[in-house]
Amino acid sequence: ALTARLSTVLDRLRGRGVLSEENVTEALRDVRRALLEADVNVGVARSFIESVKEQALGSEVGKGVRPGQQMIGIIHSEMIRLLGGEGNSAEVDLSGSPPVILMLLGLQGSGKTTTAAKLAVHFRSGGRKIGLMGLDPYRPAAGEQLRRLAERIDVPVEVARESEDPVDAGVRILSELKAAGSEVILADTAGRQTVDEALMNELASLRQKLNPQETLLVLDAMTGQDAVTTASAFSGRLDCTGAILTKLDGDARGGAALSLRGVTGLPIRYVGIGEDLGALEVFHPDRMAGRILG
Amino acid sequence: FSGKTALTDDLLDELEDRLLEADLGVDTVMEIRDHLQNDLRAKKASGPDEVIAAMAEVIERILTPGVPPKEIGADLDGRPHVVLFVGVNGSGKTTTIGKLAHAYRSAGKKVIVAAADTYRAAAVDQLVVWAERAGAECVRSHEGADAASVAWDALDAAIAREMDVLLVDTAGRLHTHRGLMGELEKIKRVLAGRLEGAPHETLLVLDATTGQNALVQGEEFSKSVDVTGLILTKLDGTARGGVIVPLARKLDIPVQMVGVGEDLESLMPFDAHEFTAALLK
Ligand SMILES: Nc1nc2c(ncn2[C@@H]2O[C@H](COP(=O)(O)OP(=O)(O)OP(=O)(O)O)[C@@H](O)[C@H]2O)c(=O)[nH]1
Ligand SMILES: Nc1nc2c(ncn2[C@@H]2O[C@H](COP(=O)(O)OP(=O)(O)OP(=O)(O)O)[C@@H](O)[C@H]2O)c(=O)[nH]1
Ligand SMILES: [Mg+2]
Ligand SMILES: [Mg+2]
Repeated sequence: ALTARLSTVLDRLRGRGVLSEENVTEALRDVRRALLEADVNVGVARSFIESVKEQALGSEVGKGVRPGQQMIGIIHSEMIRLLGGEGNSAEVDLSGSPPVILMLLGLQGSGKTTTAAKLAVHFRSGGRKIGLMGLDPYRPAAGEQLRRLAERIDVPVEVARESEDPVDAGVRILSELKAAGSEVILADTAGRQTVDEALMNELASLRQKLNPQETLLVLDAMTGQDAVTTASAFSGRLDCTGAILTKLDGDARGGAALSLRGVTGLPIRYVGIGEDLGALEVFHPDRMAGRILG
Repeated sequence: FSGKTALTDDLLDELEDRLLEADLGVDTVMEIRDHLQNDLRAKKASGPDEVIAAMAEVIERILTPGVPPKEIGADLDGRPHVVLFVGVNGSGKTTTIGKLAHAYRSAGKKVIVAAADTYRAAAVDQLVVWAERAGAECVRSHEGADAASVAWDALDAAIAREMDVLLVDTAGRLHTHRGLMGELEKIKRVLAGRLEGAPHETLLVLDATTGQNALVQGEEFSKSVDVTGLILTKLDGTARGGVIVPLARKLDIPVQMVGVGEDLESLMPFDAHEFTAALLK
């Protein structure tokens, strides 16, 4: 693990009070490798290393603190800071005037439909009336998938009809769910590629019509270097307000989290940790940092 | 050569970054760079075009395994020829089966698919639509049914109806869930029990956006069910799928085909040359 490697490299510097450029540079080579192996984007890893270097150089090694520990401490706290820092709750704020609308978007297969249902379960425990909106008329049986999940948790659901335009469906279903008294509405959209002009335009138009309070990018935790391209494209075009990382019950290190934070600044709000509808947690920067660093 | 070293090094640095950004991974990129530097020294080459061509050669060599990819719709090993699809959640298994069923149908083969994802909401419904579009038959059961018994029923029907190809869909699963990997092993055993040699192919379906975890996926799925080939999906996006370079070599298996879109026709045989060119663009 990175921490073990760094201890070996840096503890050779015993007895010196200050971390020199040479030994910091050597240690950071190891850090860079670990970050890349953890799927942190090349550019993001580069700037992370730069800021760690800055903090480490010339920093006084405290009494009784080994240089390795000092370095690890800097790396760890810098990563936590970048991932969202301590203190602020990552959660969505539902206190707006109802209905509060949350729109989920992302690449194909990232976990949007499942996450929509999970969020419904999560928010309902706060006593709110939830409504689920399915806006994917493309994927075979997509509407059926959301319907079945909604039935399982007994939440009202409306989905786009076969070959109905998703934007028209959004407008139609919004008024239906409003009339039915939904206080929080979760809008699930079709997966799409960011290079698909037509579908990106559709999403922008949908966002404009629904005017959601939260526009959430749902990203697979095993995403590699592409996390930066994808997150920037969605965030840039759709003005996202947050992200959700899924499939964290796997063993992907999750460097995509740092990449997405580093490049778009989007707050990561929740993480998916399994297939069942209870498998959702609020995002914890410190846990994620530990996972990425390995 | 020495006068051009600085220029070459800058170019190599740039290419190295590009390969890292394409998800080839640190180890593979360093190895490619070392190979390349030796090749270049031997060829006394250093112009940018020569460097890029030499790099493409190194990568293509890695991507050309002992066993070449099979032609879609061609050489069938068994009667029926059984293909088992495995992979993590959302990678594109069900959609790929629809596309491959269509390809086999276009080649005049009789195709049957097994809806052995008995777990996920509307998984069976989704496959049923694809089977209809492709002109394939579909064997299914009720939600929560035993996946292995659906696979068995499908193979039994395929034999009885003298079908040419059976494509078996399975639920997405993460290799970290030991119980689910056990279920996959059982599906494979059951197929082998009903027809000697089945499944003739076990294809790991991998999303092109996947990072280094693909190596662990490949290793773990292979331990469980001996993967014979890879399918790389969603190559129509921005991700380059470079992790298949170290993965194909690690498992010593071919990339059989690539998914380049969501419709029935969007499946192409894997072309190492084309793929490598895209990596280096
Ligand atoms: N293990 C695990 N699986 C998940 C998680 N979230 C979603 N999944 C699974 O991932 C697969 C894809 O989920 P979907 O909800 O269909 O994804 P999607 O983004 O709606 O897909 P498209 O609509 O096709 O773009 C399904 O098999 C889900 O059960 C998670 O946190 N952990
Ligand atoms: N753009 C693009 N999308 C694809 C491709 N292959 C599959 N998809 C999409 O990816 C999403 C997931 O595909 P599925 O076939 O449901 O994936 P799966 O592996 O069967 O998913 P689970 O059964 O839930 O594990 C769907 O929206 C598909 O349309 C591809 O090559 N390109
Ligand atoms: Mg969906
Ligand atoms: Mg499926």
